[in-house]
Amino acid sequence: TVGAVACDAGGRVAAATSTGGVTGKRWGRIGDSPVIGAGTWADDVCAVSCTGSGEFFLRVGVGHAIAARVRLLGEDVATAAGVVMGEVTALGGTGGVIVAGADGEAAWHFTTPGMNRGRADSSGTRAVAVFGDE
Amino acid sequence: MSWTLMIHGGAGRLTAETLTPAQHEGARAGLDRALDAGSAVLAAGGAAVDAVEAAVKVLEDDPHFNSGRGAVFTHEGTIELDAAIMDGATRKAGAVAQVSATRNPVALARAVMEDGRHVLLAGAGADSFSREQGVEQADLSWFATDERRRQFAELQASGDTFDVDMKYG
Repeated sequence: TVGAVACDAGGRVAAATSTGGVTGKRWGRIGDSPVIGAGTWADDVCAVSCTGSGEFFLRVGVGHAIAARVRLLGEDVATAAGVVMGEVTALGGTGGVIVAGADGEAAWHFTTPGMNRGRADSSGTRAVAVFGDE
Repeated sequence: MSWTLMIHGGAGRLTAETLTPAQHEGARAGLDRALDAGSAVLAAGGAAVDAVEAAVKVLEDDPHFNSGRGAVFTHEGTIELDAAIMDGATRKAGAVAQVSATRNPVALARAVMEDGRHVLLAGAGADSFSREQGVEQADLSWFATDERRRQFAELQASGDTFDVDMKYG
């Protein structure tokens, strides 16, 4: 699974996710990536793209849940991502999220040993990483 | 004129033990290219929705990641692709599931979003919508890679035991 979230100069956010699913999937199994509100979500406060054991991200409604915490509780994107990923973990799921806030904040959070990830912004910050300790 | 961009290429048991140095470096290079593509849009004052589509397209074309070229195989040895895109400014959204012949599924999700009549299209119907909309097509030979064939064979040999962490995806 791959994904991107962004906040543009106008403070608008967007999210996109794309996946091949899981090896050996059968019976028309579909995970969270194409389900709006689960693996992919964007509204006026933040954008979310997810990767991991899709069934758990569907059950938690991860994308919408993170945005709701930002909107209703005023949490920052990193805090909201951590709390909602805690719900995924509690159900037995693993994976990661990337989140871009309309306030220009951005965060990633993952519960697996590693995640292919990258970030860049207009201040010149730029990083890519794979292993958890990179 | 500040902007931010975040990307991912999948999470899982990604460690120095499970990845070869070549896979590790290849993934990092692909992530760099995706950051270049999305940042170019944002630095030019472009919209977030165009930036995320541009970045994901780069990752879909990179065989190091499980999407588009390099996607994993289904139980039947086929490839079924899913994608979604959503614009926070308008709440417009497009998504496709189980598509099999669109080179960049995120571009098809964008076409669904721009068409606006539906949000989620699936299967053969989504494939025909893709052809009708003139989205670039590709066949199995574009999507299938030797590494994924190896993983598929490994899974078949293991008797289809399903490892939620490893999942090869």
